[in-house]
Amino acid sequence: LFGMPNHEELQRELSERLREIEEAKSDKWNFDFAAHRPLPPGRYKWEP
Amino acid sequence: YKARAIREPQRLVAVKKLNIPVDSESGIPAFMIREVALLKKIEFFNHPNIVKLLNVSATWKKTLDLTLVFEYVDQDLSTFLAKAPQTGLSREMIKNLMVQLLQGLDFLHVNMLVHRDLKPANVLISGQGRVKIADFGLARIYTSRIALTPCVVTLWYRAPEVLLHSSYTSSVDMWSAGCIFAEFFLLRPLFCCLSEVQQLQKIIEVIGLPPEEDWPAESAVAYSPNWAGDRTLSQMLPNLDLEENELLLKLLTFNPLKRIPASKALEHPFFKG
Amino acid sequence: DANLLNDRVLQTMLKAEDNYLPSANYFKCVQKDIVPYMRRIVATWMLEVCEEQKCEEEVFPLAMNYLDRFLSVEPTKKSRLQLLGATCMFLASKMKETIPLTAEKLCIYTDNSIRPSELLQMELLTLNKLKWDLASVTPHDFIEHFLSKLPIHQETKQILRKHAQTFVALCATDVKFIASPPSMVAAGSVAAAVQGLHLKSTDSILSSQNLTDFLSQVIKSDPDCLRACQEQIESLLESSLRQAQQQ
Repeated sequence: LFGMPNHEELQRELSERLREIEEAKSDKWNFDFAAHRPLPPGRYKWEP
Repeated sequence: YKARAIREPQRLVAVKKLNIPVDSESGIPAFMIREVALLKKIEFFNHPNIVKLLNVSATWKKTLDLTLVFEYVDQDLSTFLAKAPQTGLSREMIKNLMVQLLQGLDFLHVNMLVHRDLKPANVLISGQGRVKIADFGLARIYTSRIALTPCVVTLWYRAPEVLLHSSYTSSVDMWSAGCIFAEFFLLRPLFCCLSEVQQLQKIIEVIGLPPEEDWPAESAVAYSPNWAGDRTLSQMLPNLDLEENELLLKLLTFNPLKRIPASKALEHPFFKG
Repeated sequence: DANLLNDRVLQTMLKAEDNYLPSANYFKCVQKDIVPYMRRIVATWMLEVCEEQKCEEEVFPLAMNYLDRFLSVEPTKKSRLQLLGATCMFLASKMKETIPLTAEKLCIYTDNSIRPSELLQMELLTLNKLKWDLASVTPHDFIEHFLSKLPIHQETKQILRKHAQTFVALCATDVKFIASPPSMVAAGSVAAAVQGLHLKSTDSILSSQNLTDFLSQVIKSDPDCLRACQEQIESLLESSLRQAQQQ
């Protein structure tokens, strides 16, 4: 409707935005959700 | 994993990881989107008897990894009942658990939510005796116009109208609550059969044959008078007093339109004092 | 379901609806590349897709709520506005349909200007930006409550519901209603529908003045505010009918 999106640029920017969001969450919970393991030290003391 | 927050608020959290094999076409599964949306919606009201979802993380690889951070609760009702003393639960304990379960249900129904999968495994209970309803996998916002799919509750806690593949409403949760109420006294499931027809027969055997006009017209199974059994609920649960028995019968009412809603059940004399 | 059409449910929804309101002035404060007429174009396209796909009535207004909430927090290029619209329909249909719209079908509706992989990534970005909080209260949630309070026959109720739902969809295409509470849009739509159908009834509650006063009490709003909303809906209806005739 308002011009063709640049697919390469779009793909890159979407991946970038999503990565930033997930990093912020890992920091908040000191937990690496992608690798599914705790990231000590931090606010939460994780145990299996 | 589970964790304790080092600083205030000192809370226990746990991680629930779902690895969802999705075809590249459909994206995030609808049931996950609904489950999380409903938990976020009701979180605003911060109800003590509903489990809290604290974080959602999603990462695409070949499949979809969804990681949910929930407030952690020590055990579910199944485990709790399995560990209960053979002498049974005290009346006070049963009253306390039932009030919390009904308050959680009443809150869901006031928010136009039907849980549809209520069973002891989906009811959590903390070390302090706090009851929290969980696992909204099948729940969805109920509006009277959208046909709800019949894949509903686990068999043993399934309401008759669901077994009959008839239409159903928020009262399906009240039937499940009735089954759980009975289980507090029996320490084992009230109706535990292997097939839908057996389940229905067992129900009718125990609560009695409903009047034919209560039988859903469009149901998959025909009304059959010879299903009437010779035992009654009070014979199955002889040690219930008058009020307990009456509340149980109101919860295990065959006709969903006549079944007691959570708001009314909370006003029942059984909970007085 | 009698357990759901009661005042406790209504009060709870009135409390919850504010959590899902977009900001009224995102065009000025957040967006640099997107202007109001573009929202109308993408909304009209979304409405056509939802109608052609025979989606549940709630899917379109819900999708517009997601679009406005996203644009309230995320500066977006105009070349991605249609991708956002398709994503919002994708999510709204997952919330409300037993068989949701597929990514492939939505891409076809954009003349394949977007790809399924982009839609799936945009879905995740949108979910995060809306904090996965997709169970927005929509005007449709209120219509049933208002109709259950009016002394009208069942078949009249059916006609009234259809007209009110059409007005709700019309409001969702217009920027004037972006930040109107769903209860206000629903009450204005029901009042405009009663007016438009010249419904009369034995008691006077259906007269314009009384109905607006009654509904404004139900949604706890100022009667003049509701009347203004109803008038906006009626003038929007006139202008869209005029446009349709011209076309």
